[in-house]
Amino acid sequence: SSARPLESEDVGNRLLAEKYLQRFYGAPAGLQGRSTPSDSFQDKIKQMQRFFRLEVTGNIDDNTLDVMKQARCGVPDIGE
Amino acid sequence: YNHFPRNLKWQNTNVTFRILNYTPDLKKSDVDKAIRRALNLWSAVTPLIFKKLHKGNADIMISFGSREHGDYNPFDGPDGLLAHAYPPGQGIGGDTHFDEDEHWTKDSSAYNLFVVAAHELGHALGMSHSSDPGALMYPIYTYATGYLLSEDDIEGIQDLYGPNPNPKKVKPRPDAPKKCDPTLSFDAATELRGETIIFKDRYCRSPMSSVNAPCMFIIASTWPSLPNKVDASYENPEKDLVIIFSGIKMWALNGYNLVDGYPKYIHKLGLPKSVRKIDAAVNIKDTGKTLLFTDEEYWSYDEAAGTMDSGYPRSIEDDFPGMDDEVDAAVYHYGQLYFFHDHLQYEYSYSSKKVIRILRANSILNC
Repeated sequence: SSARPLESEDVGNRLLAEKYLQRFYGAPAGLQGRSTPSDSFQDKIKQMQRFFRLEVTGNIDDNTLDVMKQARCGVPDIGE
Repeated sequence: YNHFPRNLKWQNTNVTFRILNYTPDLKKSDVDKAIRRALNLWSAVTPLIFKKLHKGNADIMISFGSREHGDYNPFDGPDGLLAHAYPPGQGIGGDTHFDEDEHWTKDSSAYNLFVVAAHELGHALGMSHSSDPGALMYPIYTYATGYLLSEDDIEGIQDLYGPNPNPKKVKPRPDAPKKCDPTLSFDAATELRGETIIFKDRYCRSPMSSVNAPCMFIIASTWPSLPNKVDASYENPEKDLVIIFSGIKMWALNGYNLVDGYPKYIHKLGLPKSVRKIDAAVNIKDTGKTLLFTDEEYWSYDEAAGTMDSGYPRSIEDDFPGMDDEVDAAVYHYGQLYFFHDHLQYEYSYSSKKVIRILRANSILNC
C-alpha cells in the first residue's frame, strides 16, 4: 500500500518489455502484473541489453525501451 | 554471427523454394524478383543452389499472412514483428512468413521486401541473429542499399556450408566499427541539436545514445537519401540545419528531414571547381564562420553573408599550430575546436591559438 501506484505508462512499458523478453529471450510467461520484476526478469533484460550492446542495467530504461519498440524480425535472439 | 542450436542446416545443397501467395502491396513480378535476389545473395557465397517449385512441397515455403497465420506464432499487426522464418528441417523447417499487415515496398519507404527477405532466408538456411549492427542478420530492421551481406554474415553462412566453389567477386559491407577500437578514426563529425554525431563508413554514432538515436545506427536507415559514405558535416545552429558533404555534393538536413532543393554542388559555396572533396567542416558559433578543410588548406565561409571570405585558402599548419596538416573531422564546443585526424583527437583552444591536449579519437565515445 505504501508503494507508489505504478503510472499507467510504467505498467505499459513493463508489459511491453515482458512480452518482448518472452518472445525473444525465452523469459517465462506469467510475469505480468508482478509489482517488482523478478530476478529472472532482470536477468533476461540484462541478456537483451548485452546482445544489443546497451548499458547493462537490468532496468527498463529509455534506450532499452527504444530498441524494444523498433521494427524487427520475429525470430528469437537466443535459443530454440 | 550465430547459428541455431545443433547447427541446423540443409544436408543437400540443392534447396527448393515455393512462393505460396503474394502481397497486394507489390506486383507479383516484384515479389518474385525480391525473393530471387535475396536467395542469390546467399548462393553467391556458398555451394547452395535454389530451385523454384510451382506446386507440391518445397524445402522453403514462402507466404504472406497476418496475425495468427497457422503456426501458433502470430504476427502483431503493422510494425513490430515484420516476418519470421524457421531453421532448416522437415515440415515447417525453412518456411518463411511475411506479415501482410506491413506495407511492403521496393524502396526505402515502409519495409523493403528484398532487405527483409534476405534476412529471413538467412534464418531458413540456418543463420540465427547476429549482434553486429552492421550484419544483415541483426534483428532490427535497417534499410540498406548496395551489397547487403557483411563479413560477419558471410563467415557465418560459410561456417555452415563452406564457400562457393566458383566464387564471384563480392565486396562485403564492413562490420560495424568497434566502439573502443584504439585505431578507430572518423570520416566526419557534427553537432546535432546538442549531441555530437560521428560518421564512420555507413554508420552514425552518438556518444550518449539519446532516446531517438540509439548509440549506433546505419546512415541509410535514418537518412535513406544520404550516400553511404560521408566526407564532412557541420551544424548551422542558427538555421537548425546539418550540412552533409560527400564528394562534390552537399545535403541539408533539418532533423531527420532532407531540405528541399538538395543535394547541391559544393561549389555553390564559392569553392573553386578544383576542389573535389571536403575533408572536414565546422561552424564556429562565436564568429558565425564555417571552416571547410580540404587537403592541407582551409576556407572560411561567412554564413550570414552566404559568401566565402577573401584571403583563403590558408594553410592549416600555419593557422592552427600543433595541428596535423590534414583533418578528417572537426567539432566546436565552448571555445574549443576538436580536430580528428587518423586515430587522434586534437583539442585546440581558439582563444590561446594552440593545441592544448591530444587524445585518442575514440575518447569522444567514452572509451
